[in-house]
This record gives sequence, structure tokens and C-alpha cells, in this order.
Amino acid sequence: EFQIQVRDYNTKNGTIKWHSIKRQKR
Amino acid sequence: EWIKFAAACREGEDNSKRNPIAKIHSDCAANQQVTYHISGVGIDQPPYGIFVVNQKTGEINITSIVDREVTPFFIIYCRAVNAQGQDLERVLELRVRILDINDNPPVFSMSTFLGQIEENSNANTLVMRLNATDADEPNNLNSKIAFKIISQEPSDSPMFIINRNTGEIRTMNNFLDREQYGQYSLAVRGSDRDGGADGMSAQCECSIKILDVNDNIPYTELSSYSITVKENALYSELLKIRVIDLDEEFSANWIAVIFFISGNEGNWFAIEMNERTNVGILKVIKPLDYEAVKNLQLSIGVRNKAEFHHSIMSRYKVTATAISVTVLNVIEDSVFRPGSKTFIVTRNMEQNYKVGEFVAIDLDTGGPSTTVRYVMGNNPADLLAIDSKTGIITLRKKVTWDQYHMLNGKYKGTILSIDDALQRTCTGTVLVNLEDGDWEILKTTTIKADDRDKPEHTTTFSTIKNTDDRVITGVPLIKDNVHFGPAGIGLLIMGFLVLGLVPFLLICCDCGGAPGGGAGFEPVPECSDGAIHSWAVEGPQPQLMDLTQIPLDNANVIECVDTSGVYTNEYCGRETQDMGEEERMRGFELTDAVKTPRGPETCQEYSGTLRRNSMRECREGGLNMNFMESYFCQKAYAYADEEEGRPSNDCLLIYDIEGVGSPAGSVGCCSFIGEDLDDSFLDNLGPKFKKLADITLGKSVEPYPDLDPSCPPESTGPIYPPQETEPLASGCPPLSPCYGTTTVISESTYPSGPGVQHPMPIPDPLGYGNVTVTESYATSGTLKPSVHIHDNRHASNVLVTERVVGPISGADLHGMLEMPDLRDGSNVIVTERVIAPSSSLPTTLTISDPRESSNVVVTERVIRPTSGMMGTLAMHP
Repeated sequence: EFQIQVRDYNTKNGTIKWHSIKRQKR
Repeated sequence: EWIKFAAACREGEDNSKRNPIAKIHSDCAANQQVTYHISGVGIDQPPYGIFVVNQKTGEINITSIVDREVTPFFIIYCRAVNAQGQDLERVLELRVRILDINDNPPVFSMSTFLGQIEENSNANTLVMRLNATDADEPNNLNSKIAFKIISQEPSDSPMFIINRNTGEIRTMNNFLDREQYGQYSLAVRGSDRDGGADGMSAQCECSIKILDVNDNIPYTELSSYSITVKENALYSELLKIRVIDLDEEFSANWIAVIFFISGNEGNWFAIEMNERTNVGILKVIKPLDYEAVKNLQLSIGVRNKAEFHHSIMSRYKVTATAISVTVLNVIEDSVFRPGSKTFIVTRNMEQNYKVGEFVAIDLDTGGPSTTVRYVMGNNPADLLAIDSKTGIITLRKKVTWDQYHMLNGKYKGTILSIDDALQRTCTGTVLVNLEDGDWEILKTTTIKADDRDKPEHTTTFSTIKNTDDRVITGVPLIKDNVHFGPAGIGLLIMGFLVLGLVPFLLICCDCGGAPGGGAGFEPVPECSDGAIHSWAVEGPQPQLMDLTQIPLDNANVIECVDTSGVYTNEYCGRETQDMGEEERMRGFELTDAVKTPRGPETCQEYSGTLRRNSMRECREGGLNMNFMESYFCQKAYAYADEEEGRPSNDCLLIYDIEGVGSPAGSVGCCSFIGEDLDDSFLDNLGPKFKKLADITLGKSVEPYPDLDPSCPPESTGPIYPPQETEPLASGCPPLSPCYGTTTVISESTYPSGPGVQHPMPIPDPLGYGNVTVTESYATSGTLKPSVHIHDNRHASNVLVTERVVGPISGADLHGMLEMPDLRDGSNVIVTERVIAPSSSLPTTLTISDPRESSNVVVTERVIRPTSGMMGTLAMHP
């Protein structure tokens, strides 16, 4: 698996949170 | 649509404090050394070096301040390579969206906008529209401009309003009066962030000119005039009448037209307008006669050259201005009235014969003048004499033939009346007709010329005898007269005969050509293209058949349908090419079950998807192409405003592989949006989805091979009219009595996830003939799809509908469906597969709101009716 994670800037407590990029079917 | 969440960076800021903005990782790093590389705009393409990657850890950092107005987003292509430089993974894409900040003020397209509006316009009349742009992100508050009028000059009272969103300037009321203010100047401010306090502003000017309308009634400077004119006199500038009008000078609203109401019955007067001064000049163009008219009253009115504005039209009434005219008497000359007189003189009149009397009239008394003497003026041939006192005209001597010949029978002379006291002279014209009755033409003799070479040239002489018994000969009257000899006369007769023969021959000639008579003009029938006979030589014109009237037990039903060009289905080896194993099994069973001894080539020309080549076939076949084009246009329009404006790839599939029981010529549509080339998701799709996806992604789709002759082809199912899909919505698939062993399997997918937009209205496809369209566009988030939506006319959120009709043997299908052997039975199984965001598989098919989740699962529903059901299958979930 080859995955990308991006930082979540919107965390309330200031901690760094990472989201794995997912494909989403709309 | 498959999308990826993008990382976001804010423009104009140092985003390095947020580094790393992303991380990439390959599982291959567990057992070997992996080096990560990134490329793309902002990396190895200008602007260079904005993003860098730690090749060992895969951490991606941003190094520079970025400008969204220059690069709205970046796409970072991520690779994982081994020590030999070989790619271990397929390339991943990371979209980095640049978040907008309000760093651009609104910019008006002009510093001063010019507009104009008619006075007296109704309130809320559009005057002009201001235009301003903001370079910040579209559809963002940073670029949302609000307009506001800051000031107005003259500032008596506000006369204009502006739409804060559109910049349209309109009239506030209907009191605009050019005669009061001919121009207004406005100062307008445009502020982004919708006019918020934190927005940036720009300012412009608007100059609005008030246009004139004819809303002022003209009037003469004086209400009455009095003038005096002499009789018998013409005046070019008798009176100046100034007109007052408040409308715009020199315009048609201002220029006056003065007209006579009464008093000018003799047409003595005329009024000429000076359009530069708006002054009318009264003229006398026909002399007045004091003895006839001593006083008169002229009545004049005034209006404008242009029509009055409707606002004052009812107020306008013609106001008369009186002009009193006094005619002055003058001592007049004696005149010959009438100015000429005609007399008759014959040869019999002797010398001093009284031809007539011609006296001058005293205009003041109206009787013969007593103060004048008469003398002859011009007197040709000295023919006449006049008595100086009485004006009696006499013959000076008897008229001779020579005089007659010299005057050519007409005499025209003048006499003068001379008033020695006033030293005035008047001239009268005397005309005399010399009647020639006394001059007798005695004889006319034609003498042939003696020239034998020109026998037709003759000379005619007349011999005239007058009353003097003189015989005058040798007067040539006609010369070189044409003479026809016998040969000429014969030729003339021949010519007339030929001329008479031509119409006779024309009547006898049959120009239209007898039927079958060979060459000739062929009449072109009306409403045709002349000699084009489309069907005459190639057989009868194909008739579109009403499918509902096709007898279902007719073995030639497919040929009939094919002739009509509707897309019918075969369900043999074609679909199995793309089916999964289960479907393949199903398909074969279907084939076995519904096979009929019909040739396999019957439907081949309509198989496959509706691609370019098959579009042509559709046209030839009779599919309603107008509907198709309209459908695609609206489909594209529905996606046009899709988030981030990604291009959409639509695909329309003609379901000729559906099989028995489906409405003839079903159509499915599928749309994939995005740039995700990772098509592994296709693995999870059913064959029809997969085919649609392949087509959408531009992959070549293998055509269906010809049916194996060893596999007896089945007949397609009964041909249903489109409206018969409706029972399917309520769980009652229509079935033909003759194809009782039928399985109906339907798939429905429902979109989930954010960003869906409102569906565009799509025309009812069922109104276009034998085509069933399954909608595929995304729906709004408020729409909660229900698995019961199978009515294609109302299914606004169905992507693809699959329907497989046929008997199925075997006990297990997908491990989920327990399928009885239907080959010999009449059971019908309806399977619906629903892709819905739910982790569970509710048997009741109550699907949770797909907006809430991004996961997609497939739900299959098996509806098994009671055995023995034929035709009117009632199914309940």
C-alpha cells in the first residue's frame, strides 16, 4: 500500500492529527 | 466520482510552521529501502522548489509563500522507488489547495461609468450596471463585492438606487425631470467580503445624463397678432411668430410646427418655421383681392415636431392664436382678363371683317377700361388690325392661301392696352384658328417613278384647287413610299400562314411527355426534393413499429424490433465476457433457459455500447437522437458547476445485454469525475459498472464476440413499452406469459458523500419512445434515497440499473442468494443491489442517509415471489 497522510490544522487542542487520504465515492 | 482530500495551505503566509504538510509511506519500506520522490508544478516545474520531500521519511514540506491568484492549487505526484530506481508503487497524486486570503481589492472596469435615462421614467427602471472584479477566489467572500452609492450630485433628493449584489443602478422614483437637472453624478463604492467592515474597497463615479422627452407643450409668444396686407401683393416675411418650448433646444421635442386652424381657406398664407430660432414666418403666397376680401381672421395652432410624451398627451389641447388681417386697396391697372382670346377666321371673310373684340378690364370697377388705348403688338403676316379705342379686332385683308400656308393654320399675336396716364401697359394674346375647309384638295395622283431598278420607290403629288380656281400642282406630300410587288405580297401571305401555324403546332405538341413515352419534362411533385426518391427504388420505407403491439409469442419478434431500430438484447455469450464468475454462471443459465432457435446474428448490429460508431447506428436504427443529445447536454450542464470544476466524463450505455424482461432498449448513464487514475476500485464493481467505468475512463471495451453457434441463442424477453417499467418500481416486474421463467435482477447505486448538488431536471425519457434512462447525476444532500426508487421516470439518484431476466439454476448465488432452479419453473426472483453507505445489510433495505458516511457497501436484496407467478408478479421487500 502506498498512502498519503495530510495534517489536520483544525484540531482543537493543538495536537497534530494526521488523516490518511481516502477516496470517496460521491 | 473519486476524489482525494487535498492538503491546504494559505496564500501569503509562511506555512513552514505547519510542516510537514503531508507524509507519504509505502509498505514496501518494511523490507527494503524506499526512496520517495515528488514532482509537478511547484517542485520541478515553475515555480520551482515550493515543495520538497524528505526522501527517506516521505515528509513533504512547503518552503515558500504562495499566491493563490498565481497558482490556485498544486498537484504533487508522489513516487516510491527502490534502490534501483524502480517504482515500487503506482504514482499517487496529492492536491494541495491554496486557501484564499483577501489580498485583492475590487477593481471597477472603468473609473467613470456613463449612463443615461429618460426623464419621467418609471421607478425601478434600469439605468446602468456597474462592473467590478475581484481577483480573490471566486465564490468566496473575499471576492464577493457589495456596491453602495456614497453620494449624489445634485443632492436635492436621492434619485437612484443600486443593487448591492449586481451593481445595477435603477431609478428610485419617476420624478426625474431634465428641465430641472439634466445630469447626475454618483460616487459608488464597491467593497469585497460583501461589504463587510474587513473588506477592501474601491470607488468609481457614475455620470447619468437625463434624456429629454416631449413633456412640455409649446405656445406662441403672443396670444394674438394683427397685420395689414395690400391686395395683389406677395409677402415673404409678413409676420414673425415666436414659439416658446421648455424641452431640449433644437430637438424635435422643442421645434414647433405652426398650423392653420381656420381663415386660410384661399390658401393665401403659409408659415415657414425657422428650426434654429423656433420662429414661424408668415408669408403671403397668393395675392389677396381687396374687392373680394377686405378683412379676415386667421387662427393658428402650434405643436411639436415630435409626438408628445404619453405623460402629457392627455393634457394637450390645441390653443388657437388669432391673427387679424386687413387687406388694403390699391389702384389697379387695366388688365386683359382672361389674358388670351381665340377667334376663328375662314377663307370667306373679307377685308375689314370684324373678327371679335378684346378689351381690357378696370380691376377697380370690374368693367371695361375707359382709360386705355389699344395697339397691335406682335401681328404675324400682318393679319389683324385693332381699333385703338374700342378694342375691336378686324381682318386687315382677306386671307390668302400663302398666308394660310405660312401660318400653318394658326395665328398667335398680341395686343397692348396702354394707360398713358398711369404709364402702364398690359398685354393680351390673340389666337386665330384659320379653318381650312375652303381649301379643297382636288386630286391626289400617284405617279410611278420611271426607275426600273427601284420600282417600289414612288413619288406622290397632290393637286390642290383653291377658291381662286388656281390649280397648284407638284406639291410633294409623300416621298419614297414603299411599294410591294407580287413577290413581296406572296412572301407576306406565306409569313402570315407560318405565324398562324405556330400556335397550332404548339397546341398539338405534348411537352409534358406521355407516361412511358420517353424523354420530356418530368413534373416535380410538390413537397419533394425533385428527383430524389428515397424509398421508391429501395423498397418500402421502414416503419417504426409500436412495440406494444408486437405479439409476444411471435418467433420473429426480434427481427421486428431490430427493424424498428430499438435496442433489443441478446443474453448469450456477450455479457458473459465481462461478467464475474457468478454472473457468468447466471448468464449461461439464462441462455439455456430462454434460448430460442433464432440466429445469433440478429442483434449483433445493435450490441455494444453507444459509442461514436454505434451512435451512427442509432441514427440509422431509429433511436431518438434528439433525446440523446438533449439528455447529454443537460447531463453535462448538471455537472458544470460541480465542485472544483472538474471535467466530467459521461458515458451512455445501451443495455442491449440486459436480456429478457427489460424494456426494449434500456439506456444507462454513468459519470466519473476526477483525475483519479487508480482504477482498482473497478474491481469491486459489477460487470456493468465496470464496463461503464471503462468507457468513461476512455478504455477500450472489447466488443461482444459473436455468439457461439453451438450455443443456441435465446430470444430476448418480451418487449415492454417503457411505461411498463413502472410496475417494477412497486416490486412488480412485468413479465410475459410466454417467458414465465424469468429472473429480474436490478442494481441501484446511490451516491453518498459531501458536495453533491441539486439535480438538474431531466426530461422524462419515457416520453421519447422505447428508451429507458436511468439517471446518474448526483443529488442534493437533502435527498434521502430509497431503495424503492425503481421507477426510472422518478429515480433521480440511480446510477445504473441492471436487470437480468432469465431462469437461474443452482442454490447459491454470490453466497447470498438462494436461487431455485427456474429453468422449468415460473418463479421470478428480483434481486436489487444497492450501494449505500451502511456498514450493515438491512434486510428491510432501509438505507441510512448516505451523506453521513463515505463508505460504500453493496446491499443485495432478493425478492422471491411465490412460485407459479406469471406475468403479474407482486413482490414485497
